[in-house]
Amino acid sequence: SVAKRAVAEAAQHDKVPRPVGFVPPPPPCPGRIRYFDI
Amino acid sequence: VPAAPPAPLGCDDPESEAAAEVAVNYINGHSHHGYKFALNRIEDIRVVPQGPNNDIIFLELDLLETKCPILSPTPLANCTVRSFAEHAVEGDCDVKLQKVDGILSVLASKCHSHADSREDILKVCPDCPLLASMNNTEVLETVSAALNDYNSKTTDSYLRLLEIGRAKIQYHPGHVVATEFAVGATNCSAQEAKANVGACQLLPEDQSNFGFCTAVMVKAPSQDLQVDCQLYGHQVPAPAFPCFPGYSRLLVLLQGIILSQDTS
Repeated sequence: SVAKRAVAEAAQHDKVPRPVGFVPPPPPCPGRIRYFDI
Repeated sequence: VPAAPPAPLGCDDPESEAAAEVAVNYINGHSHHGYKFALNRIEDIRVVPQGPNNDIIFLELDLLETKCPILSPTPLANCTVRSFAEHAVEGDCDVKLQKVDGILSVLASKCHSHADSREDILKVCPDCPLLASMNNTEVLETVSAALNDYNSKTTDSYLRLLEIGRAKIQYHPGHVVATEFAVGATNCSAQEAKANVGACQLLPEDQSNFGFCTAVMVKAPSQDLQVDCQLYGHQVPAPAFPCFPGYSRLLVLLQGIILSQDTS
């Protein structure tokens, strides 16, 4: 029988362990501002 | 196992910057009014492969107006971006490019420019003069007085107004109208124009000589008018700037209107 695990519990187990100090890469866009934002 | 699709291009990747540079040069080369624009930010980029070494690239660009008039021969790299306090003008452009064997070309572009909101400027700089509205009579009077003053004193060619670039009015302290406008040399000397100004037409394209004037009219506490005009000398016209019928009767345009420009 397939037991449906609680989503939170499943998410907990499935989360890939991140190395200490892991910094996610900046989103690819939008890019850097060259002068100022208006 | 099929090769993983390439990672999506980041907006700050060298390929994106190269595409944006081609796009900005195209936009400035095909613009007929106002000022040159510089790249402020690549908002988004999307690449749609068409086959080997053949991609369609969709760019979303955020540009800022520079102080160089569109007819100025000054290279864009030497054009100062107008500061926030000078009432900056922003351009939003969507550009479609094609990259074949590494060569980029623009297929279409659509741009809209708008001045920064007055509230934002006044928040940061309460006393900064703001862009005048399009049909401000003080601006039109100042431009007309300034050009007449210049033409009455010059020993060179009689200049005709092409368009008003921008204008700002300060009411305190003192009442000051500052304007910038584009001009073109005509086939008359200033002396000949006094006799028959109607005969003075802009020089034909192969001799055209455009320039730019700045004028400041102080209305209070005392009256004063300063005008400075610089002509660029004959430039080989860029193919993107055709002379069209009625060219010499260009409408007077005032920056601060929403300029929309579609090119394809």
